[in-house]
Amino acid sequence: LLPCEVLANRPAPVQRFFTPAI
Amino acid sequence: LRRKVEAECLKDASKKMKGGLMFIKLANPCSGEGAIYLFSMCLKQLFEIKIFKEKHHSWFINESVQSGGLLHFATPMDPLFLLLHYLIKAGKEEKFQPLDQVVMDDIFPDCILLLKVLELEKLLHHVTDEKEIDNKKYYKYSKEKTLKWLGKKVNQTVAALKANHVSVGARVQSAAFFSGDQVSSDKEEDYIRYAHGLISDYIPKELSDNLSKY
Amino acid sequence: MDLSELEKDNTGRCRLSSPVPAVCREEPCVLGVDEAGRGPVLGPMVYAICYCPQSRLTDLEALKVADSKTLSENERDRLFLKMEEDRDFVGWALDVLSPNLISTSMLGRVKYNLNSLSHDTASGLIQYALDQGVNVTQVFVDTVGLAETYQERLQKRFPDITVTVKAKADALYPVVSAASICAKVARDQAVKSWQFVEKVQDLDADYGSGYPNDPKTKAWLRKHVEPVFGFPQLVRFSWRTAQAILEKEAEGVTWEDSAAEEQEGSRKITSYFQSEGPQARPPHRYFQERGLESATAL
Repeated sequence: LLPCEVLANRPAPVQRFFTPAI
Repeated sequence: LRRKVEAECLKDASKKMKGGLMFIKLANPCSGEGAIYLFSMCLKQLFEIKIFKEKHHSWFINESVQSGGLLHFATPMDPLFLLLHYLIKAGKEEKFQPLDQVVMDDIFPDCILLLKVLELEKLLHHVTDEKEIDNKKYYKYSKEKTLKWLGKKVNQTVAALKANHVSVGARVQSAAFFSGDQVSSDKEEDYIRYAHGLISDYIPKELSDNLSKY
Repeated sequence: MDLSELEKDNTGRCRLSSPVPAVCREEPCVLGVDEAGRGPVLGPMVYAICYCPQSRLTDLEALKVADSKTLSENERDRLFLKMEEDRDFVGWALDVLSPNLISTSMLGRVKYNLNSLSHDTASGLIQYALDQGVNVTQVFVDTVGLAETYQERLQKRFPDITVTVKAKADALYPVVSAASICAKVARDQAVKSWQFVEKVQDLDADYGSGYPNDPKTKAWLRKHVEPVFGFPQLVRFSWRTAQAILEKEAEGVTWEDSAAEEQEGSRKITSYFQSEGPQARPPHRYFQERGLESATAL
């Protein structure tokens, strides 16, 4: 759940660009 | 293409039937308008659905992004709050009636599921007077009993607010920015007022006013 | 040059330095400051200092560390190696500022602009030399922003040192040119061996010089822009070139404090005149404070 709104519903390369961390 | 993430038992139709989970629309006991609830046939339990809906959120769901960032919560809820809606309406006729003639609603026909909740009879003792004729039970709404029952709810809620360190004092811009110590300075009366307000989200306005006097 | 620390994590900043030559702790030393990679839209910006005893300035000049801008990349690498060989009287240190650090500083809520970042990095490196025990008596700095204000600020910070801030200092003072060579060698190597933390497929590393007007760089940016994530972190998101491409190619994003909020606020005034349903009582503050509302549809 992101603290911002991406104004689109679309495919996105999440695995490649987003590394969740605590 | 809107995407959702939901529990397996909800997603898969067959599992959903087996688990007896159904999303139903019932009259919101405070406003009388339609609201979504979840009913579990096997648990014979009612759940309220609340949406976490704050601006500027979105989801990453697997390899996609989903705007809106909504989050649905299912919370167990005392079905009496919803039954009250019908009992009060029928109570105006000032006579004892069988439950299946009271809990009827052509706008929200799923309300009959409320008659399947666990230990329904025990629950009804809190808010109705009853009579038994030829092994059939007849109920009449009792305002006194209901206020007493709601009084207990307020006390339980006060205890829960304290146990969960919910700040009930002067309005803070968001509970998230709250430092715990101020909670201790909240007065008992603030807790009771806050608990009354919270419960008033689940009962009609008139009953809320009566409860406030009570 | 061993940039392995940067390769481990290229999203922050990292400091590299040579050992301090013993003679630099005894004799009065001259120190030069310069940077590399200030203009490019991608890759790190590197700040470097180079120092040697006053008495050995001619030896440093003999290394032909003339104005580093006139040197080719190979010549710079060769000269850097020679300085490494002469480590008995030449010392250096550098700060590698990653593109991510630059972007997040410039785009943060509290703006920390490139000039301030540069000035603070330069002062930090001079302080580092002093902390290492180098007997610095003179400093020459290539200017960033107004030479006078910059000189004043540095002189105030280091009152016991004679500070000279000048434009084109790398063409005037060999010790600044030597610093510039260290910075450029580090930056070229960092860009060449950049470890993409994004597992970006079909990634060609042919991004040219990184300068915004380099057609290769512009083509590379356009090819690698991703509508949701923007660019790999090699790119400085705070650069106009990058922002222009994002505005055209990427999805919009709104944040809690984004400008759109004000505009939304104005709309709220009008909404007073639209009754929100006769007696629709707002949800209790317990729910309002947590952004929770009843679900009327799934």
